[in-house]
Amino acid sequence: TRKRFRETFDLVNARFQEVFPRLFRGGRAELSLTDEEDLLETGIEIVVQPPGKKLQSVNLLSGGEKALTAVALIFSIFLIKPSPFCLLDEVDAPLDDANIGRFNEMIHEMAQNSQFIIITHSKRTMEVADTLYGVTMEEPGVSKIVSVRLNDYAA
Amino acid sequence: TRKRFRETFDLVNARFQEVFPRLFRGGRAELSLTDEEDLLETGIEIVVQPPGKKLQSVNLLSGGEKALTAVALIFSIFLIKPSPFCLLDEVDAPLDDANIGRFNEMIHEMAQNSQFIIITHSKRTMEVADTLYGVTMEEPGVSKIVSVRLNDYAA
Amino acid sequence: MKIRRVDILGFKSFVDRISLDLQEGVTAILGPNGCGKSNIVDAIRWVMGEQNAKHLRGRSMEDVIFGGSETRKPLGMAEVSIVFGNEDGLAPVAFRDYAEIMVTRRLHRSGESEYLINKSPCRLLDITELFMDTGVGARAYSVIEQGKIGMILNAKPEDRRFLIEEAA
Amino acid sequence: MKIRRVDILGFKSFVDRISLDLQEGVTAILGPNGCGKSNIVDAIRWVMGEQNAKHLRGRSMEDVIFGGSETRKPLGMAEVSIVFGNEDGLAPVAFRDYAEIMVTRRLHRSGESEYLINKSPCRLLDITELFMDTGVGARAYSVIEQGKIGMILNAKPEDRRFLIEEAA
Ligand SMILES: Nc1ncnc2c1ncn2[C@@H]1O[C@H](COP(=O)(O)OP(=O)(O)OP(=O)(O)O)[C@@H](O)[C@H]1O
Ligand SMILES: Nc1ncnc2c1ncn2[C@@H]1O[C@H](COP(=O)(O)OP(=O)(O)OP(=O)(O)O)[C@@H](O)[C@H]1O
Ligand SMILES: [Mg+2]
Ligand SMILES: [Mg+2]
Repeated sequence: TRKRFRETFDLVNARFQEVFPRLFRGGRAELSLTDEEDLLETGIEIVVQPPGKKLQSVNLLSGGEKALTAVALIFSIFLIKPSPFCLLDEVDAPLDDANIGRFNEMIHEMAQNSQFIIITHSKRTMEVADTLYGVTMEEPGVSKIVSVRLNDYAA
Repeated sequence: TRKRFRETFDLVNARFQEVFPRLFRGGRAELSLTDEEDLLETGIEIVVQPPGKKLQSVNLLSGGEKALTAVALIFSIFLIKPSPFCLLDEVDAPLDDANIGRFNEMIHEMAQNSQFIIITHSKRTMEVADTLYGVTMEEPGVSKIVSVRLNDYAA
Repeated sequence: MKIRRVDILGFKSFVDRISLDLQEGVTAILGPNGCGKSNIVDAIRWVMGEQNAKHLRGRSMEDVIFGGSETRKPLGMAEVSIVFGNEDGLAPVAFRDYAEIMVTRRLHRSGESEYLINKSPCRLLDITELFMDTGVGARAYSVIEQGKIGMILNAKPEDRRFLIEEAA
Repeated sequence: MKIRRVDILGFKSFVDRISLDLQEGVTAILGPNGCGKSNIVDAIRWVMGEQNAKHLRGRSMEDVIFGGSETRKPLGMAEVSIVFGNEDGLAPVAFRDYAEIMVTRRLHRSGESEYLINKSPCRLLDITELFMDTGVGARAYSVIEQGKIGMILNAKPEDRRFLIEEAA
């Protein structure tokens, strides 16, 4: 398992170094092991440099940059070992329009092989979804699900 | 100070019981002291019932309901003892359009006496602001501030 | 195995039975604050075997049973079924001939739990084994709950290794 | 005392000097992810006396000095000034005759700090006293940082009393 952890880590790390600049439209990032000697206990450090900025500790990143970095890591793992489906609950909430666009582009690529279920308040995410469901509570406390066409919602 | 804590608590609690149903368009909520005997150590419990729903523990509330409840409490304290200014950073992020509308209504009332500085990604919040500033980074890593008119931004 | 459908009855705010048909590709779920969107995510995690009520925002598992509203009385049972399509033949040997596999979980207010596969009572162990064999289990990187995306960057380095471990 | 203006130079991503004129009412600040909006909030908290770098997302206070970019070298000093208007006459006696009061904080990479009131050097104590006397201090309920609104509901009951204490 030490070997499998190392192999998986290296694969995910390689992927992460591609996915990050794709979502950020530039910049670079990589994972590193805090203890190369002890693969059973080692932690995983994340080093990030947004495009045009200097390498610095992740805590100084903005709310949106942190979220997009985490998304890049999650997508990297998903690409190495896809699950049949993926549930994302309001993951796009801190992202601006440009980042939401790239986020959705990647989701749609991965959705060719896996089912993606995305809870969102963002119209941009809704516009590019294949299927839309609305959850309503006409009767207070009682949830209902309805099929939605985007023109209904935007109206 | 025990007396002042009690007085302030009661004033904030009374306000909270008005502000909550205003932001939620119904329902009720109140604060309670975990230890009425020990005013120096007591904690503050929050009891919430969104409109039409049953009273339940706050952890079952939705992300948006939790945020709006916290906003109701913050606004209640602010109304009891206003600060000259208030800085809110993306507080409206988890709120849907209807809630953002009521949130902004209250902000504009309080802004008659205090300065409000709101960082937001929400167009609805931007539409009702008195002044708009845009922060840009044309040169990567270098922040600049510009005055914004909403039609520029929406374009 | 793709998810074909999720049926929810009596789980959290789904007091009336609802059916969510799931298509290929990207499905977006929208609606106002508090209407039940995240409750759907909780329902899917629950039927897939979540045993910790805190991971479903509850204090005890009984919290997932519809507790009543202004107009409706509380219910005595929560039930969620998830239906998988066996197109890719990934189903374990015992289910090789089925076109669909339905996993059902029920919780009674008495505390009694029921688990069923294709409407046939089984043990929790059979369900967890089914999910393990088919690789369909809700892995840490395939379910991101509301507000949890920030935890990855804020976590200590040791608390991130589970993501790699689950993929390994 | 209303805020008239905030001047930022060398603080975080504000490598070039910027001036933010603040009006009455509601000012909305917008812009893409990572462009510097929350850094403005950090700058205001810092000039008002924040001593804990972790409250400004830093590990040490030196982190608030512009650290360089692809096109710019790091700077040796961060400086933020906040200008208050004394229309409501709330200023302490010493400043009764001033129309405006400017509070300035500087941090050099050497670790040396400077504090000034109306461009006149003073001690950190004079600044904290000024803010206390005028009631202008950044109270816990008047600055809500990004992502922190959820902490109020998630906090233990004992960890919420500070909100009432600050208002009392
Ligand atoms: N056992 C239960 N019985 C009845 N109602 C419940 C129960 N558990 C949770 N709820 C209700 O479900 C609602 C939360 O639903 P949910 O978290 O799915 O909302 P949401 O659509 O995700 O909203 P948001 O956009 O704010 O995240 C709460 O109002 C809560 O009161
Ligand atoms: N000392 C520093 N020197 C240079 N750049 C810095 C420094 N400290 C922080 N930054 C940069 O500032 C950026 C964060 O800015 P800020 O948090 O204000 O963004 P924001 O506009 O609030 O974005 P979001 O909408 O995502 O919340 C980061 O990219 C970070 O690299
Ligand atoms: Mg939700
Ligand atoms: Mg920010």
